[in-house]
Amino acid sequence: MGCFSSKVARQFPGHEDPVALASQTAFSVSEVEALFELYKSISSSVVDDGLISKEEFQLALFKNRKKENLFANRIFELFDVKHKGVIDFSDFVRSLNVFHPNASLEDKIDFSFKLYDLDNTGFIERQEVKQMLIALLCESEMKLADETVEIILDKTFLDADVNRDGKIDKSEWENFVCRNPSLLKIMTLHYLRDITTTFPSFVFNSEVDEIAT
Amino acid sequence: VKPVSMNAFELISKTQGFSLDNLFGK
Repeated sequence: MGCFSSKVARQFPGHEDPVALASQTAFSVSEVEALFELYKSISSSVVDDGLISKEEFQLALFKNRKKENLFANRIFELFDVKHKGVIDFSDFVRSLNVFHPNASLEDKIDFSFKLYDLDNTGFIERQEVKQMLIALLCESEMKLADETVEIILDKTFLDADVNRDGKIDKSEWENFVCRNPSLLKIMTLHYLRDITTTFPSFVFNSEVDEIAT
Repeated sequence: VKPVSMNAFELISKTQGFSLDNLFGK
């Protein structure tokens, strides 16, 4: 097993022991191993270097490696926990963990806050929301007049920015999503519950002697 | 639903153009 593990570690930089990863996340050991099957497939789709590049991430999401999408770019940046421009396996598991149906609400709120805090200032600022909104409206070919976008932003900040300082802080965001729970829908991926049945081949490539479920 | 009746974040979710489910080949 030692030889196999070191070979895996060599081929997949950032690969951590599945038992350790399972102990730090909502995933079982079997689920971490099933995620590794998925990871192997995505990380070898363009360059077989054991890491997920932005291009490979885009290819997995859009079946098109050149597709640019501001929201997808932001998710890639947040998955790239070590800021290396690539997602290694431990980043992949820890990031997907936030989307697990059993992950804490606090983690989901925290991740969603970072998603919209494009410039990492610790606040969701009006111009960040506007930038994302305009980019996505263009991509979706939905035409809205500038005035309409401003009305939507005015209403949103009137509701969310309780202290009226022009930006949404973490506690205002918590309060806002509690009043608008549909905003957290994108933070839960139900497929993560069935990941072992989606990628059953993990059983043949298991690194652990006894699969803990 | 009219866009103007949504808050900005709802509109972003609705126009994001993909789902992370796609990662699983779904």
